Amino acid sequence: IVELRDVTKIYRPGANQIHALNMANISIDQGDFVTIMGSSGSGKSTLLNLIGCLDRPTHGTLRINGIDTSTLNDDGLTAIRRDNIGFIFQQFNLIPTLTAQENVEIPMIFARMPLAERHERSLELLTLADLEAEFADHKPNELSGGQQQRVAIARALANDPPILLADEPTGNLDSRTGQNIMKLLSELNTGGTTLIVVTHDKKITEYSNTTIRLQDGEVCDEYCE
Amino acid sequence: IVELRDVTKIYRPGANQIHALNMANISIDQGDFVTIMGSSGSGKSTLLNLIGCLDRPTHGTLRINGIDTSTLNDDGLTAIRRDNIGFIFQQFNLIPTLTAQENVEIPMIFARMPLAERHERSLELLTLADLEAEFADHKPNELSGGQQQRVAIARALANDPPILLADEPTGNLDSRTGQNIMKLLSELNTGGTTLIVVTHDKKITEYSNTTIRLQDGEVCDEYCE
Ligand SMILES: Nc1ncnc2c1ncn2[C@@H]1O[C@H](COP(=O)(O)OP(=O)(O)OP(=O)(O)O)[C@@H](O)[C@H]1O
Ligand SMILES: Nc1ncnc2c1ncn2[C@@H]1O[C@H](COP(=O)(O)OP(=O)(O)OP(=O)(O)O)[C@@H](O)[C@H]1O
Ligand SMILES: [Mg+2]
Ligand SMILES: [Mg+2]
Repeated sequence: IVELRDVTKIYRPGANQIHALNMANISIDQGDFVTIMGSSGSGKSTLLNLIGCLDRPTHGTLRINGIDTSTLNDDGLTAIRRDNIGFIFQQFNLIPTLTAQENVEIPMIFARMPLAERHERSLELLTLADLEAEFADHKPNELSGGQQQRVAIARALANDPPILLADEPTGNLDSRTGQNIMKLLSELNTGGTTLIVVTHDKKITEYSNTTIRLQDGEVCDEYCE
Repeated sequence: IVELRDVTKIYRPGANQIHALNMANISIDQGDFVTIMGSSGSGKSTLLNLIGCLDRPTHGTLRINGIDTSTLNDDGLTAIRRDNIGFIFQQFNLIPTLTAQENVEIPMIFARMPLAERHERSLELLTLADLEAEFADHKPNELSGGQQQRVAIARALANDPPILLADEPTGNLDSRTGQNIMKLLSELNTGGTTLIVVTHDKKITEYSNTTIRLQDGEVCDEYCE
């Protein structure tokens, strides 16, 4: 469902190039649960942003459901992302002027879901993401870090995407709330959602069936340190 | 050096009040290393923001170095914060238009440090916070999550503050980089800096000499769950 061939991402073309990802070859099947690990700065978010069609590779081919993303213009890229991918960002990226519930509804508005159904589903998803109902009307700056993270999780599930990308989904959560989130993600995977999770937390790799390690932009085989 | 007496913080006065902190009594001595733990939403950042003089209690008395902050106007609060406190924010709060190095220099500009000395010290602090020199000229959106966190750490140390507050300082770091940061903070504490660290990570409590637990806005004594 996701295939990378010789994918390279270079930031700052020119004098001080940064090879954030170098000749990555990765194949992910539908229904896989993949964890991506590596030190801070090793290229994890860069890899996830490419798979999430939020950015384009500098070189190489990336296919989602068999479609080569380099053949798509911006509208095509947005469409493939909206129809296939849910994204839980490392910094949440919630819209500051909207409440938690409104943030979760945004993807549903793009998918043209009727109002009443949107209202109901957004509250269900917030509950599923372990956020108490009383916080649904809070704006992001009226929520704790871990509460914002849970809103970001609920929002990523808005359109029940076939592929769910999570960048450090438990970074701001205490261990019990973190375990509830990992249980939720595991259940989604058991139900058929393809799951790709970036994490620093080794405990999370126990939930997954494959681990990809990055080191300085390179996908490690067994010879990495 | 920090004393809270019956400190309460209520958000949303009126119908849907939120008691984020309720009758907190805490005493921290100079040179202490205190960790604050508790579930997501339990009031940790609220407590740290009050100690950091970024916000005022709704009720109760908070003293920094013996000075009662409720006697201060906004300028007074800013002055006591600038002279005494370094703050590592949970969401980093870096200035997006400035480079990593410029972000670290900002507190030094307010302290009227000469240009050459500021330039040199900001680079030293970034190295101390385990960020490679090549990233000093990156803006926050050109840095990874954990790299931004290290810039936030270096910035908090700009004026060598007697009190250092850290809200989840290792949340976005891999375990090795996280350990380097905890070693740095421990060394600062051994050198006399009072350290107050909010964390979800039990391993960090091993570095500290006191742990405060929060549950739903209450400071726990031994009867908390
Ligand atoms: N400006 C605000 N307006 C309304 N409620 C707020 C505001 N800021 C925080 N809260 C609420 O106060 C409670 C405590 O928030 P706080 O940020 O202190 O929690 P925390 O312990 O730091 O959580 P986390 O571990 O998730 O960061 C939360 O329930 C939050 O929703
Ligand atoms: N827009 C950009 N311009 C320049 N360099 C960038 C940009 N975005 C990222 N980088 C660099 O690319 C490298 C990889 O960044 P990335 O965010 O993928 O790391 P990461 O593995 O997610 O790290 P972390 O665990 O700290 O979140 C970093 O060294 C970073 O400084
Ligand atoms: Mg990242
Ligand atoms: Mg917090």
